[in-house]
This record gives sequence, C-alpha cells and structure tokens, in this order.
Amino acid sequence: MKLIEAIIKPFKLDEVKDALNEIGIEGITVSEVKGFGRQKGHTELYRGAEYVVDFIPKVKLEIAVADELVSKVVETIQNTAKTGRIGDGKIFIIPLEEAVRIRTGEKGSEAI
Amino acid sequence: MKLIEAIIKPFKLDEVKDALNEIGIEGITVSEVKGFGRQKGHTELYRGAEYVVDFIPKVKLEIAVADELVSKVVETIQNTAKTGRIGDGKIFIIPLEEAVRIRTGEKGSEAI
Amino acid sequence: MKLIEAIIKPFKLDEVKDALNEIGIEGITVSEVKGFGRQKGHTELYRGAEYVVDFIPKVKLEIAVADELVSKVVETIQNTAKTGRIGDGKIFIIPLEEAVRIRTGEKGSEAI
Amino acid sequence: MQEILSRVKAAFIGLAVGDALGAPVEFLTAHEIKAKYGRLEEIVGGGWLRLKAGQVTDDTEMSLCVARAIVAAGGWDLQGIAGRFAAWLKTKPIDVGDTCRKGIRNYMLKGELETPFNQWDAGNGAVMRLLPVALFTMGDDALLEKYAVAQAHLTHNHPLSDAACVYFGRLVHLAVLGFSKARMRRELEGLITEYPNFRFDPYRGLSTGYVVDTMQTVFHYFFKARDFEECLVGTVNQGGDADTTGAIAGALAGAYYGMENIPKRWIRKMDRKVMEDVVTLAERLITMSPTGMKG
Ligand SMILES: Nc1ncnc2c1ncn2[C@@H]1O[C@H](COP(=O)(O)OP(=O)(O)O)[C@@H](O)[C@H]1O
Ligand SMILES: Nc1ncnc2c1ncn2[C@@H]1O[C@H](COP(=O)(O)OP(=O)(O)O)[C@@H](O)[C@H]1O
Ligand SMILES: Nc1ncnc2c1ncn2[C@@H]1O[C@H](COP(=O)(O)OP(=O)(O)O)[C@@H](O)[C@H]1O
Ligand SMILES: [Mg+2]
Ligand SMILES: [Mg+2]
Repeated sequence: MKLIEAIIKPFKLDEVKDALNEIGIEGITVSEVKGFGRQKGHTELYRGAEYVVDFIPKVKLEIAVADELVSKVVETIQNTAKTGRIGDGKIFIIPLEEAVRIRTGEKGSEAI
Repeated sequence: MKLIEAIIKPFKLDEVKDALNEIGIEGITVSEVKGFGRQKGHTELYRGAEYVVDFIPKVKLEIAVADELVSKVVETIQNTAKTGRIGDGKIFIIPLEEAVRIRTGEKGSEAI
Repeated sequence: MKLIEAIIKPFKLDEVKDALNEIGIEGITVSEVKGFGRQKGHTELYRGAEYVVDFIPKVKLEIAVADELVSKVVETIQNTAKTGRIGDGKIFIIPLEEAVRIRTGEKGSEAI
Repeated sequence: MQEILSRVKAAFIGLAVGDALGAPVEFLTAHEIKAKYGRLEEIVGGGWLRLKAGQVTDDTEMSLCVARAIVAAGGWDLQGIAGRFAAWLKTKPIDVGDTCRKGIRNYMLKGELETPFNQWDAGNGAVMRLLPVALFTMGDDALLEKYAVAQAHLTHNHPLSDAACVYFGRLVHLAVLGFSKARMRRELEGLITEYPNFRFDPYRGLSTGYVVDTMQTVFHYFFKARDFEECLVGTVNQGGDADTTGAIAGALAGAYYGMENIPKRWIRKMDRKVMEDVVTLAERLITMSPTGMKG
C-alpha cells in the first residue's frame, strides 16, 4: 500500500474528488496548508483576491491506496489538478506499511 | 521507528490522549482535517449538529514511536477511538528513517 | 528522495524559511498543528490573544528533498529552530518513493 | 544516633527544599535569573512549570517513590521501585524527564528492570533520586554501590551517571556520619581520578542536566559555601537544571549541616504533606540501614 499525498490549488478540490470518485476512490483526508514555492512572491488569485504574500493557500490530500491503484490515482490527480500555471502543486508517494480500519479492526487493503 | 498517523472522530481526542498517557506516551502532534469517506452523504453528529455535507471534521494524530511500541500504540488507539459506527477512521503506519529532537540534537528513539 | 517533516515553534517559521532559502530550498508546505509533549499548554500569547488550552500551537513543515540534500536540510532546520528550551520540536525523515510536479508531469528530484 | 537521625531528616528535607527553590528558575541562565530576581533567595513558585510556591517536581517525587518502595517492602525491592515509577507516570506528573519516561515506559510495557546502555543516558535523572538509597545503605559501601547502580539502570545506563550516583551516595554517608568537608573532598579524588570530567575547580559555571555539569555545580557550591542557605542560593542562581542541582545540593547540605541550619522561612513555604512524608521516610530508611540496625 502507499500513502499518496497531493498538494493542489484549493479551487481544484471538488474536481479532483469527483475524478477520484469516478475511479472508485472515496476515502480521502484533506487539510488546509500554506505553500511556499520556487516561484516566490508571485501573485496568485485566491477567492477573487490577488495574493502578493510569499505563501499561497493550498489543499493537501492524503489517500491511502493499494499498490495496484497507485499509478491510476496519480494520473487522475495530475490530469485534473493541472492548470499549467505556476503553483499547481505536487504529488508524493510514501510507503504505507500497514493500515487499520478503526471501526472494524480490518487491516491491509481491506482497511482502505 | 515508525510514524503512526491516526484519523479519528474529534470527540475521541481526549480519550485517546489519556489512553496513550497510560502506556507512557505523551508526545503527539495533532491537526484538524476534513474527512471524505466510503459512506458518502451520511449525517454525522458534530458538536451537537447534524452534518449532511460530504466532508466530516476529523482529527489527525501523528505519533513517532520506537518499533517495539508500535503494536501496543495501534491497539490502544483502535480500542479507544472505536465507536463501531461509520466514520471511526484509520490508522496508518509509515516508516520513519530518522528522528531528531531539535532542542538537544538527540537522534533515533532517544529523540521521540 | 525523502520527505522531511519538521515540527517547530511558530515564531521560528520565518527564520527557518530564510535559512532554507539560503541553502537553495524554496519549496515548502506548511501547516498549523497542535503539539502535546513535555511542554504543557497554558495561557500563552498567540496572535495577541490569551489561550488557556492544554496544547501548544506548533507549525509543521513538509519539505521533499533529494537524498544528497537531506543532512544539510536537517542540520539547517535544527540549528535555526533550536532555542534550547523545552518544546523546540522534532525533525522526521520519511522515505519518498516518487514525486510528481503537477504542472509539468516531471518526476523524481526534477519535481521537487 | 540522634545526630544521625537529625541529619538524615535534614537531607531529605533539603532535597525537597532545593527542588522547590530551584524549580522556578529551571532552564534560565545565571544572567536571566539576575535580571529577573537580582538574587533568588526565596521560594517563589512560577517558572516554566507555573508552580505554586513550595511545590516540588519530579526530583522529589521520584525520590519519594524509591523511599516508599523500600519502606513498604521492608527491604530492597527494585520491582517495587519500578512499579511505583509506573504508577507515578500515569498520574501525569508536573514534569518527567525524557530519559526517565523512556525507562519507565520500558518497564511498563516489557517488565524490564534495566535499560540497555545508551550514550545519551548521561543525564542527572538517576542521581537526583539517589538519596533514599544512600540512607537505606548507611554503613555499607558495597551495598550502596550495588543498589545505587541497580536503581539508576531502571532509566539511565551510563558509566558517568553510575559514578555520580555512587559518589553522591558516598558523600551523603560521610556527611551523615559526621565526617569533615576535607574528608569528603578527599573521597572525590577517587571519582576525579577515574573520570577527570568531574573535576570542578576551576568551576566553569556549567549547570545543565548533563550529569557532569550537575555534579560540578553541586560540588563547587557545597565545598565553597559556609552554610545551607549559601550553598543552595549559590547553586540555584547558577540556573540551568536548577531544580535538580538544587535538590542534590540540598540533600548533601542538609546531610552535612543538619536541621537547624535549614532556613525556617523556606520550610514554612513547602507543601505540608511532602514535609511530613520525607521526615517519616528518612527515619524509616535509616532505621532499616546497616548503621540503624547496629543501633
Ligand atoms: N520540495 C517541496 N516539498 C514540499 N512541498 C513543496 C515542495 N515544493 C513545492 N511544494 C508545494 O507545492 C506548491 C507549488 O509549488 P511551486 O514551486 O509554487 O509551483 P509548481 O509546483 O507549479 O512548480 C507550493 O506552494 C508548496 O505547497
Ligand atoms: N483511503 C483513505 N485514505 C485516507 N484517509 C481515509 C481513507 N479512507 C477513509 N479515510 C479517512 O477516514 C475517515 C473515515 O472513513 P469512512 O470511510 O467514512 O468510515 P470507516 O473508517 O468507518 O470505514 C474519512 O472521513 C477520512 O478522513
Ligand atoms: N513522539 C512524537 N511524535 C510526534 N510529535 C511529537 C512527538 N513528541 C513530541 N512531538 C511534537 O514536538 C513538540 C515538542 O515536544 P516536547 O516534548 O514538548 O519538547 P522537546 O521537543 O523540546 O523535547 C510537541 O508539542 C509535539 O508537537
Ligand atoms: Mg524537576
Ligand atoms: Mg530538573
């Protein structure tokens, strides 16, 4: 299993979630984060306002997936979250040694 | 060492923290996150209000632990965070290659 | 590649970011978290308001780096974030199997 | 025996008083203490733990665990000490050192009574709670050495910590039995020969939780001062791990100078129950010791 972490532009969240649902992925944990990028001090449009601060609001997705789904999930996120403009974000793949569903005690890919 | 990440129902935080304290674990990093689950569109009670939105507030715990403590910690979180009802959450075990205590420079399981 | 996660005191964020910029690191994802540890919650002045909660506000940095930069980045964070007082925080090194730059599709250390 | 009884009570009271006196300035530097208090000479509370004046910390509480375990068992009981540390940890104490926590957890989860050697274990967490072992083994150096190291290894397994425990215990024995400071100073030659790091003159002013720094500070102020108050005030105003240097210095100075020399105004500020407990336990421990048994 892998833990896929994706940092994306906030307005892309619904679109990415829908695209993931389309390929059968429903479990996602989302957090609001601040991004600092290689392109510092740029202005980005966020909720209709231009930011000239050095951090930009981003959204982080964490999705635990079975190995065989990884490339499909990465491809889906990348295609949907991309605008081609600076700040689109990153996808990270982290090894996931074990997963447990708290409600049932199920482990492994049954749990996610 | 492992980094244990647990996504749980917010009202369970204190109980889980106390249960971890009983086994000598005090260091935890907590974040507020939003959960999207397999059980979509369900209503969950959160601070006395019923949510019909598709995301549910969750709390994420990150606990770095020495290898020999992992199963005890996972068991403790699972037993305490469980209600048996949908949305109880997940426990993920991620490999942790190194840990450093910033204050002293200690490394490895001395650092956590 | 590794994903470096650092939990630090909030007032140290700018200093740590500047020190990382000095060594050529610009991409960082930051989240606000709550810390539980040996340093106890109490009335603290945080953004001009007094808090009497039992956790301490911390800031979490996530920095994906190529293997050869890891020790430099860890050393930089540790030297800058340290005050020598309890609660300075932790640095965790997590294996990163793959990274993708969403905007371009680049992979590996090109992506970070 | 009356003299001895008074000194052992003073030693344990001195430990608690030193802890409460130094705790409000733990982690401050000598400069910071000077800026904030001028000279700290009263039990004031506050500090990073936000203590009430006269409140003790883990230094006294862990010492109480050791003392109570021995008294309850009527003799040496390492399992009992470990069990009491574990019970104490679950009460969410005001502070617990990182190395102590790890060792106690090791016992809680694996039942182990000895932590493996670790280069980072040269902190002062084992020596700070050594006093009850010294009282219980009064009159028998071999027993002191054996039990001092055994209880230390519950949490701290490092030769520097072991040496500090044994020699601190020896100084307490000498002080309680009425020996002179000169005799005590000669005793330390053994420690300094084996581990030159512990040399404390010239005193470098280091007072961190590293056991070498801690003991240098304690030795420096103990031999320099002319009475209990001067010893403790000097020690805690050095800052650093001030509650622990204060507690260890307080135990040694109490053992040497006796009850009359401990400032009444400090004792009045202390938690009542703690004061009663340490006196009762000190008395029980010395009665159980080889010296006490000889009567
Ligand atoms: N090395 C990195 N580690 C972690 N997060 C990063 C890293 N580099 C960038 N990010 C995150 O990705 C976001 C976008 O990065 P940026 O460099 O601005 O643009 P792009 O991804 O289009 O090249 C940043 O705002 C930050 O949240
Ligand atoms: N694959 C996953 N990856 C990351 N987080 C997940 C995943 N599946 C679920 N979660 C998190 O766990 C929470 C509970 O999941 P859900 O499917 O609603 O119920 P249950 O865990 O009881 O089966 C979600 O709200 C989300 O935060
Ligand atoms: N085992 C752990 N796993 C994850 N985060 C931790 C752990 N221990 C501590 N932390 C984080 O580090 C912060 C500082 O830890 P603390 O014990 O207060 O002091 P110090 O790091 O100086 O020893 C905590 O507030 C928490 O955010
Ligand atoms: Mg203390
Ligand atoms: Mg101390």
